[in-house]
Amino acid sequence: HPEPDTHDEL
Amino acid sequence: MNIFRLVGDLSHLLAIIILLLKIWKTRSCAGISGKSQILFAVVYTTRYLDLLTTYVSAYNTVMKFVFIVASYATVYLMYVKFRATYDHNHDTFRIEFLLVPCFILSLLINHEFTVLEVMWTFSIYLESVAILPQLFLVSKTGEAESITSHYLFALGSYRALYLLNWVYRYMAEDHYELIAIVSGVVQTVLYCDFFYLYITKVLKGKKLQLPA
Repeated sequence: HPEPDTHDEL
Repeated sequence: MNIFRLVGDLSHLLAIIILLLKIWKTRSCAGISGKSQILFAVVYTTRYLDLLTTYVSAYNTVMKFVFIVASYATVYLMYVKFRATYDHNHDTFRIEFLLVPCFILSLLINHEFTVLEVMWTFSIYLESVAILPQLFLVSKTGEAESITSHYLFALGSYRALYLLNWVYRYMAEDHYELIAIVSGVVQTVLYCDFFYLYITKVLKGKKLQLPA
């Protein structure tokens, strides 16, 4: 699964 | 966004507000670890470096801004404005023993060897142990004011709710971030004995007394 490029969590 | 993460973020925000109100209203930071607050300021600074470069959502940007401002305001209140009430005799945890290992680990284990990503990873590792000076202070003084225990309960609950958020995201979106998950488990485990004392004592109206 692709590593998330931006962290969308706080 | 899911309900677990939303309630988790609100619990986090509540904890920060409880702490600021406690210090501001009582004009005292007795029983609060300034070292933990410094670590939290470092956590938000290193995690939100992309605040001005990456836009995720208005909610995300506003919350990041609030967390950074509130953490520095708390450090300011503790070390400047109400410095006379700061319990430096008991707040003696050596935070360099947390900062250095977390930094080294973030250089070794990360998703991508870039400044932003290593700083984000460092902040994740540091957040998982940032509460240790506070728990150490409570164990040294043997007790905590009830407002302080409410602060700790809200703060500990936030990452526990994030664990549920990660379970949900894995099941619903096939998305997981192992570094955040492992650190989040460590962070939540550190609160376990406090959670036990909080539920068995504070919720019954008793003071949080640690067994001597």
